Amino acid sequence: SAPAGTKQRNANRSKGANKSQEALRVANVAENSSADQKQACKKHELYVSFRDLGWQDWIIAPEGYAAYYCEGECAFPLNSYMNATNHAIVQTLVHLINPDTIPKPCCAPTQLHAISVLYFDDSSNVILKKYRNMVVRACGCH
Amino acid sequence: NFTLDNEVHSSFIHRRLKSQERREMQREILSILGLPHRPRPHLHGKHNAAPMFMLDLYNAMSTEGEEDGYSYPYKPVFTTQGPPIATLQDNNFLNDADMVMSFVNLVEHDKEFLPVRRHHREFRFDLSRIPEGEAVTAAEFRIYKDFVHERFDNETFRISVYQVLEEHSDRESDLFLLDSRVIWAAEEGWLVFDVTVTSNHWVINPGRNLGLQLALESTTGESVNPRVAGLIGRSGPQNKQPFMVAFFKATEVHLRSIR
Repeated sequence: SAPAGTKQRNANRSKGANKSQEALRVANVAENSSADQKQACKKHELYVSFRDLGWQDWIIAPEGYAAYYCEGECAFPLNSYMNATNHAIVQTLVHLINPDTIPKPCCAPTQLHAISVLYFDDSSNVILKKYRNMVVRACGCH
Repeated sequence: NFTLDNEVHSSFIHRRLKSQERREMQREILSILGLPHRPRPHLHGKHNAAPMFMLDLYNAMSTEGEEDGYSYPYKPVFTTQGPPIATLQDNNFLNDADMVMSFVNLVEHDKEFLPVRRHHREFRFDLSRIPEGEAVTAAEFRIYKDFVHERFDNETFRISVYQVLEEHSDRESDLFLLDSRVIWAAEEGWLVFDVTVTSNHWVINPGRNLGLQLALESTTGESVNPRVAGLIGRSGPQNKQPFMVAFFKATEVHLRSIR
C-alpha cells in the first residue's frame, strides 16, 4: 500500500525500517523455498490396473495404464519447470505476504493425454474408444 | 518400462476395499468410460475374427506414440494369427475416428437352398446400442474366403452384397445392390465391402435394419453356393467368421450424469 503523506514522515522513517526488515524476511523465506527442490510440484507415477478391478473378462486391452498424478509445493520462487501461470506467480507472492489469507497455488495437471480402451459390450460386440484427459503429461502450478 | 518395474506395477489397490467402496470405484470409472453398467459379454472369444481385427487397430493406435496424443507405456498386444488383418485404409479411417465398433453376425445358422433356388447368405448386425452423439464415418462388411482346391485355377465368381429392403413371406426379399466384384477361385483372404451408407441408414432408422445378403454367381450367371467358393460361414473357424466394423466420430460432448 502507498505511504500516507509528509506529516507522517517520522512515522514513515520507522515504517521504512520495518519494511527493510520485512524485505529481509521475505528474502530469507525465498532462499529457503528455492533450496527445497524435492518437494516442488512435479509428476509422480501412478498405475491404474483394470486387472486389479477384475475386469479382464470384458476389457481386452490395456490391462492397465500409467495415469500419473501431480503433487508438490507451489512455493516462491516458481521455477520455469513448474509450468506456472502468471496468476500463480502473483498468488505465490501474495501468499508470501499474507500466508494466512491467501493459499499457495495448486499443483495440478497442465497437459493431459488420451488413452484407448478395447472392450466387449453385453452383446459381445467389440468397442475401441478413445478417452481424453486420462493421463498426465505435465504438471504445473495454478 | 512399467511392466518390469514391480514397485510401480504392483497392485494399485493397496488396501482391501469394502464392498460399497469397490462398487463406488467401479461406478466412477464406468461413468468415465460412458458405460451405464459393467458389460457382461456372453461370448468370451478374444481370438475370434472381430476382436482380433480390433486388436490390430488398437495396436496401430498404441504404436503411434506420444506425439499423436497417446501416452506410453503402452504394451502392444500382438496377435499370434499371422499378419494384421486391418488394412491401410482402416488405419486412415482410424485417424478420423473417436470410436470403432465391431458387430457380431446375429444369424445363427447359414441356410442351405435347393439347387433350383438362388443361393445366398444372410447377415444381421445390431446397431441399436451405439452411444448417442456418435456418427458413422465409415463401415465395412468383412467375409473370409479360403483357397478352394477343387476349382480350376482360372475360375472366377461374381460376389454381390445387398441390403435387404423388405422381407416377404411368399417370395424373395427386396434387395438393394451395395457392391459387386469378381473374385478368383484361388483367392484367399478377407473380402471387404463398403457399407457406410447402409450403416448410417440403420443407425437413423433402426426399424429398417433387415440385414445384408451375399450371393455368388458363376461366369455363366448360375447361382453358386458360397460354401463351394470357399466363403467362410457359421460352420467355419472362429477366427475367420464374417463381421461388420464401423468407425464413428463424436458429434457432441459426452457429459457425465449427475451423481
